[in-house]
Amino acid sequence: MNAFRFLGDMTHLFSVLVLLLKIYATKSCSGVSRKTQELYMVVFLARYMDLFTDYISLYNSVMKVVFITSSAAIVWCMRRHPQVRRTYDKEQDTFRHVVLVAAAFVLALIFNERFTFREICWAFSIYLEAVAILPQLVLLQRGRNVDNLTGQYVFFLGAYRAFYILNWIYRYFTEGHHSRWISWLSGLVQTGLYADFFYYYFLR
Amino acid sequence: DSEPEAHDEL
Repeated sequence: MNAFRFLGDMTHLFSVLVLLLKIYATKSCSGVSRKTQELYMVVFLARYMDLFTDYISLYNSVMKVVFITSSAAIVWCMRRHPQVRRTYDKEQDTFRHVVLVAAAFVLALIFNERFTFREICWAFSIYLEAVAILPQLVLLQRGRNVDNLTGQYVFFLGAYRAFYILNWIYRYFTEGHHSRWISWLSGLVQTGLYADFFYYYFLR
Repeated sequence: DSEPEAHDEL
C-alpha cells in the first residue's frame, strides 16, 4: 500500500469520525444532510458485501467494518437519537436521493466489469458514491453560513478522493496496475463536485 | 475469461 492510498483512507476515516463526534458532542446535526449520510451507508453496505467472500488484509477488513458501523451510527443518531433528531433540517434537506440510487443502479446494470452480483454491487457503490454528496452540497448552499465542522467534513471527503486519484496514478506507474476505468471516471466526477464546492466556499 | 480480481481498495 502506498502513502497516497493510506492518506486517502485516513482522510476518509477522519471525515466520517469528525462528523460522528460533532453530532454526538453537540447533540446537533444542524447543517448535515441525512440523505447524504443514508446514501453513504448504502454505498458502504453495497461495496463491502465482499467482506465475507474476498479477504484482502486485516487492515481492509477492519476499515470496512469501521466505515459501515460509523455511517450507520450517524444515520441512527439523525433518525432516532431523542435530542439529535430534533435538530435535523428536514424542510431544507429536500434532495430526491432515491433518484440517485435508481440512476446508479441502472448504470451498474449496464456498465460493470462483469454481470455478477459482486461486480454489479461494486459498480453501483462507485457510481452512488460519486454523487452521494449532492444533497449535502444543496443543503450547504441553502444555509447562510457554512458551519466550520461541516465545511471540514466536506473538505476531508474531497481530500480523500484526490488522494485516491494520486494513488491510482502511482500504482499505474509503479505496479502497472490498471485501476478499473469505472473508478477513474467516477473518481474524477466526484473530485470535480468537491472542487466546485471549494471554489465557491473559498470565494465567500 | 477469468473472474475479475477482488477489489483491494476501500
